[in-house]
Amino acid sequence: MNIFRLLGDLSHLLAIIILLLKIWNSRSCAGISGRSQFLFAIVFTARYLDLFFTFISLYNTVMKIVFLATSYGTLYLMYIKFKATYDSNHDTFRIEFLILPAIALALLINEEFTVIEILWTFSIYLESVAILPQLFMVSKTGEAESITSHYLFALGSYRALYILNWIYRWFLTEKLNAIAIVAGIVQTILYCDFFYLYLTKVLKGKKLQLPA
Amino acid sequence: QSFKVVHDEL
Repeated sequence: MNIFRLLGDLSHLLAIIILLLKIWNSRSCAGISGRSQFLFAIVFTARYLDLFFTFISLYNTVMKIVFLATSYGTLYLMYIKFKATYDSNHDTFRIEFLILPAIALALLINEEFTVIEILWTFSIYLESVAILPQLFMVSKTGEAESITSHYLFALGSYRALYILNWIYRWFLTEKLNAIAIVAGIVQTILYCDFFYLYLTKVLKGKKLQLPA
Repeated sequence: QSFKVVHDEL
C-alpha cells in the first residue's frame, strides 16, 4: 500500500458517499445516470468475487464489501426508492455497446484464461468506460448540479491517483498489471475535458455547463 | 505450477 493508492481508494469512497448523500438528502436522483451506476455494480460484482476465497488484508476485504454494498444501495435508491425522480429520458446511452466489447476484449486479452481472471479483466475494461453514460447525460442535459460535479471530480481523481500509484510501484520494481494500467489511463483520459471545466468553472462558483 | 495471478488492488 502507498499514499497514492490510499488517497485513490479514499477518493473513490468519497465519490460514492457524495452520490449517496446527494440522492438521500435531496430525495432525488435527477441528473444522475442510473446506467453508469448499473455498470459500476457489474464492475464491482465481477471484480470482487475473490472476496470469498482470497484474503489480501482486512482493509482490502472491508473496502470490497463497502463498495459492493454502496453500489447496490445506490441502485436501490435510483431504481426503487426514488424511481419517480430518475430522468430516464436523458439517460439513454446504449450500455450494450460497452458491455459486449468489454466481454470480447476480456476473452482475447487477459493474464490467465480462467473464469476468475476473465471476470476480473472484464471488470477492468468495463470500469474504464462505465462513466460514459453519466458524461453523455451531463452533455445532453447541458449542465450538472455542483454536487454531481464534485462526485465526478472525486471519481475521476481516484483512477488518476492509481496511475501515480502504478508509477510509484514501478520505481519499487513491483509486479504491475499492464491491462489495469492501460485501462486506467483510458478511464482517466475520458475525464479530462470534465476536469478542465471543473477546475476552470465549478471551483469559481459557476455552474458546470458542458457543450451539448 | 502456474503462479495464480493475485490482484492486491481494489
